[in-house]
Amino acid sequence: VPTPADESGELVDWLMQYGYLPPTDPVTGQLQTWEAVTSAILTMQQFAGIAETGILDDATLALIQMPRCSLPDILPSRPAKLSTGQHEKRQQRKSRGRR
Amino acid sequence: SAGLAWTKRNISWRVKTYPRGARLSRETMRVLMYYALRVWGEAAPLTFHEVGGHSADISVEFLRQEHGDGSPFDGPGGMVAHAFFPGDPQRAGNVHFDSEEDWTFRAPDDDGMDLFAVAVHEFGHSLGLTHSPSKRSIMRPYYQGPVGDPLQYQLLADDRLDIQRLYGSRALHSTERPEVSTLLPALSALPRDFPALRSADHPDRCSSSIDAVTQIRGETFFFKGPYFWRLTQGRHLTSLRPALIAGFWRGLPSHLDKVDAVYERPTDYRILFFSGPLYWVFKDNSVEEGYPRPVTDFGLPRTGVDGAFSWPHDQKTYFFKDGLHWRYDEAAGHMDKGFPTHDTPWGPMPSPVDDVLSGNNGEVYAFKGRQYWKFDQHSLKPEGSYPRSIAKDWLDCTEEPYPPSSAPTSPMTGARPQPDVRAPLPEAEHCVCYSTSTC
Repeated sequence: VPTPADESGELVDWLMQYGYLPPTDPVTGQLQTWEAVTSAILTMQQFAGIAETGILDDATLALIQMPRCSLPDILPSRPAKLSTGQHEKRQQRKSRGRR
Repeated sequence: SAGLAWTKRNISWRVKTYPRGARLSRETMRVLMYYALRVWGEAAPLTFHEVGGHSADISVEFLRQEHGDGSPFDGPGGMVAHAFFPGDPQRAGNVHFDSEEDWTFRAPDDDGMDLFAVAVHEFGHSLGLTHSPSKRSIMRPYYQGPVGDPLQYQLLADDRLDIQRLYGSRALHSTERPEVSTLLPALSALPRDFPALRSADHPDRCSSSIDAVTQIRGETFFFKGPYFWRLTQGRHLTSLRPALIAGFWRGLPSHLDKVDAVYERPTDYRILFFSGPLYWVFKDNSVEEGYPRPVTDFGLPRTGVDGAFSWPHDQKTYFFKDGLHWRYDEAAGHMDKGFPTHDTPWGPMPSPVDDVLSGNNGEVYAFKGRQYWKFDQHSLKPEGSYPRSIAKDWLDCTEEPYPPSSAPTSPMTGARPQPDVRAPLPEAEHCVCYSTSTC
């Protein structure tokens, strides 16, 4: 799996810090895939309202060097509450006997 | 929004710590926080009131680098501030500013970080709003420079709608202002000192006894004659000169000679002034309708009181007069049974006392003449190195009031006062800087 170039490490850290990339798995040490990084850059560019190039261009570089609030832009999604119908289906599945 | 909001609409706030060596004065920072909260209170039916002590809903701190919340700061630039959402179980209401930033106010765009702009953004988080992709939103995550005069600043439509989705809308009449209670001076008056004084007829703080002392919103006020001195939450005298009581608390008679006691009512943060047979109730700096009223409303003697204070330990208010004391239940609205009595929980206390004050941690201070005693919050006994000089410990007077050889003994313990290295060392803030050019 292609990994980000070393010089982009700072970018990856920034994207993780502000919620555009999930944190790396501390157990496996799995690096972010380049596809994921590119996708995150696109999301970040869209959020910031700059040209969506998917690469670390001048405008994106300028943006990540700007002073900012340290809270993430994309909050980790919380488990959605199940609707009544979904809940009933799960209960039915649980109560079915094994073959 | 983050999907969570405060369930209450009456939200307390305080600035807990300030940056060292900042170019803005503490007073300026507090005023800017007040105006930043007012921005949100103008759009939504939220009431903000400043409090002292440790239990504010929104607690503002200036911190640096790693500070224990998992979001370390990184020095100038980069991450400048953060705040936690109302749904955060441990950190809700915490608002942190990087103390290593160069916080400014009314400075050019590229000169430091505009504290008001950042504070409005962070308070948005404290109330439940997340970052916005809108380029004009105050909730955009990137610092966009100053946003103009805090007195005139208003939320843009999108931000207004976002906060109203969480809390509903505030229908204001054109002359109404949202309620953000505080005792701060007007922003336009900041560079100047507190109310102007007539010539030099005011009392000398270093040689005077005091009539009353109180803590309001965490600040300490000493009253003498028609004047008062004010100390910040960090016990810094805001001005060496006293200000006129009636000039600051609008509604007291201008000919008022003195006040006997003042205290902040814990149930609604109203401020009560006692002078002779009368008392007044203030909401911030303005008197409430229907006052003054006789002190007999409380079940007190018509001659008035020597002192009064509210004790956070039991949420009761204690009144003192001629060696007697009463205990008033603010929630029930009546005196407790068994009072008045000579035996105070704090003993022995000087009698008659000029006034009594409670500190943030429940410790109690009794003032008489030019001296004060401190009573431990646990044992309720006077601490050994007291009495000490009011002027020296509280009012920024440097001279030794008593030569060591003639130091008086305590009327209670018989002990001579000893130096106490734990005592506060007041510093005076004499100037307010708005930019490097005027500092």
